[in-house]
Amino acid sequence: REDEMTAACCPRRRVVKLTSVLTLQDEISERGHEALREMLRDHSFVGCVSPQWALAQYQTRLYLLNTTCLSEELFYQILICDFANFGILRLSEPAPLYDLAMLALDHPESGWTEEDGPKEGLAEYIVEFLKRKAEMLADYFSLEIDEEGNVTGLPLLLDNYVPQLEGLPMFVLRLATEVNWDEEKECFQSLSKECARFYAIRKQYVAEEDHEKEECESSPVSWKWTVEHILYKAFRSHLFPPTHFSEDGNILQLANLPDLYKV
Amino acid sequence: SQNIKILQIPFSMKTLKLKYRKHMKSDLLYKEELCLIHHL
Repeated sequence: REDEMTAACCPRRRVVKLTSVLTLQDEISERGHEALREMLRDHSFVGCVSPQWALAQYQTRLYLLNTTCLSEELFYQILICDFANFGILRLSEPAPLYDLAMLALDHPESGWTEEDGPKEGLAEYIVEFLKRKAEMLADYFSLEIDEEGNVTGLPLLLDNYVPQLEGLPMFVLRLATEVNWDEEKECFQSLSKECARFYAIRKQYVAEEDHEKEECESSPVSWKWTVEHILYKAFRSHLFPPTHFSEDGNILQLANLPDLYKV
Repeated sequence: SQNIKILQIPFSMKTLKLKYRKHMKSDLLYKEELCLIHHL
C-alpha cells in the first residue's frame, strides 16, 4: 500500500482511506499463504502447456499452475490494492453499451430466457443503469462511460497488459446483473471480482491458430510472451496467493527430485 | 488528474462482433464435445 508506484507503473496519486477498501485489503493479507507466495516469488518459469496452464519449478519441485485462476486473483488484488489509482486504456473507437449488452445476451452463458423479456429492453435498461454509475466507475475504477452510453476507457491495471476484448460484452452484462450496488464494501468487492474475471487470460479467447504458431513465441504480442513476461513476472511481485490455491488444484505439485531419484 | 497515465488501444466494434460470434460457435462445439466424451 505504501509503494509509490502501482502495478501499472503509474504514480500513486491518491491515498485511499475508505474503511471498505482497507478491510478488503486486510482480507487479502489474512487469506494469503506465505509459503505459496515464496514459491511464486522465487520460481523459474518452465513453459506454457496452454493459455490456461503453465509449468514452473521451485527448488527441487515442479508445479502445474492454473494461469487463468492465478491471473484472476492477481487482477482482483491489484484492483483492491491500487484502488482509485489506475491509468486508462482509451479505446480507439467508443464501444456502445447497447451493442455490447445485446452481444452478451445472445450468448447462452448469459442465461437469458424468453421469460426475462425482450433482449432489446434489457439492453436499454443496462445502458441507462450503467450511465447512472458512470461517475463512480470513472473516479475509482478508471472505467469510462460517456453521456451517449459508450465505453470509452478501461482501467490500466498492469504495465503492458491489455485484456482480451472479447470478454467486454459479458463484463458489461455482469456489471449490471452480478454486482451488489447497495452496500459499499460488497459493491467494491463484487465490482473488482467482475473486472478481474474480465482481465484474466482465457483459453477460449486465444484463437486456435495462435496455439500452433511456434514461430511467434518470442514476439511480444503472442499470448505465450504475455503469460511468461507479463503475468508470471507480476505473480512474483504482486500476487499473494490465497491458501485454497494449494487445495483446489490451481497450484499443483507434479514431481520432486528426491522422489524421482528413487524411481 | 494530469498525472493519469493514458494509453490508446485499438478497438473496433465490427471486429469484436465477428470475433465474439466465432467464439460463441466454438464454445458450443466445445460443449457438444464434452457431452459426447461424457456420454462415451
